[in-house]
Amino acid sequence: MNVFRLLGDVSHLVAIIILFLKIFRSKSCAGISGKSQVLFALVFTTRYLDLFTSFISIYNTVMKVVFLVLSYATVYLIYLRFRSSYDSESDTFRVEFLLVPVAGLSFLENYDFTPIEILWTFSIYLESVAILPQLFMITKTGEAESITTHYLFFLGLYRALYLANWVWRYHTEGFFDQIAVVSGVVQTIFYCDFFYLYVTKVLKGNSKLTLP
Amino acid sequence: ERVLGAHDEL
Repeated sequence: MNVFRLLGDVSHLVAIIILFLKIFRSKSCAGISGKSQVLFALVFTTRYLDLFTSFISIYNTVMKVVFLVLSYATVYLIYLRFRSSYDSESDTFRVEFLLVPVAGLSFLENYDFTPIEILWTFSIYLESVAILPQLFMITKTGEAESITTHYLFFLGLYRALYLANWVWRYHTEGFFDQIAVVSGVVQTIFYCDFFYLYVTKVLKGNSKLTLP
Repeated sequence: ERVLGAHDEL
């Protein structure tokens, strides 16, 4: 464990908690892409199948359970509890255009052709594109509440910190996970234009992000 | 190279 990975995991946890609390306390999921949240729940489900088979550490197990519970709870809030506030007309990204290529690639490019390894690879590839329905929804509506932008900021920051973690691990222990690194770079690149808008607009005190 | 099956990252 290194400081970049720890900060990355904390940033990821903060993002997930921000989103959950925003929906739970405002009793509304307006402006939130349910599709992205379903994809994230799928990412955690396919990645954490080893939750019961391989024990890494208490921290690892606890964080996996927390991520799984919060992501499914968020999907529940969006599609069941507060479904009247779910803006399905704006959440129109065709997720099959993500799932099919990601599934295909995880069969072609993986470390080991076993079910658990292919599912782990699928989760890594899927995570890099899972935010696209949410970013697409924001460009479609042309705006996002500031709390949603804070969610996206910490979510984007988490994988950027993981990139630093991989540089650190490469130089200190020769660790190099090519699939995770390449996907992490792609994932972080998708956030770049959002990061620019976030710094230039939201941090200037605007109540909400309105796209030009 | 990564150790197979041992994903120690979240």
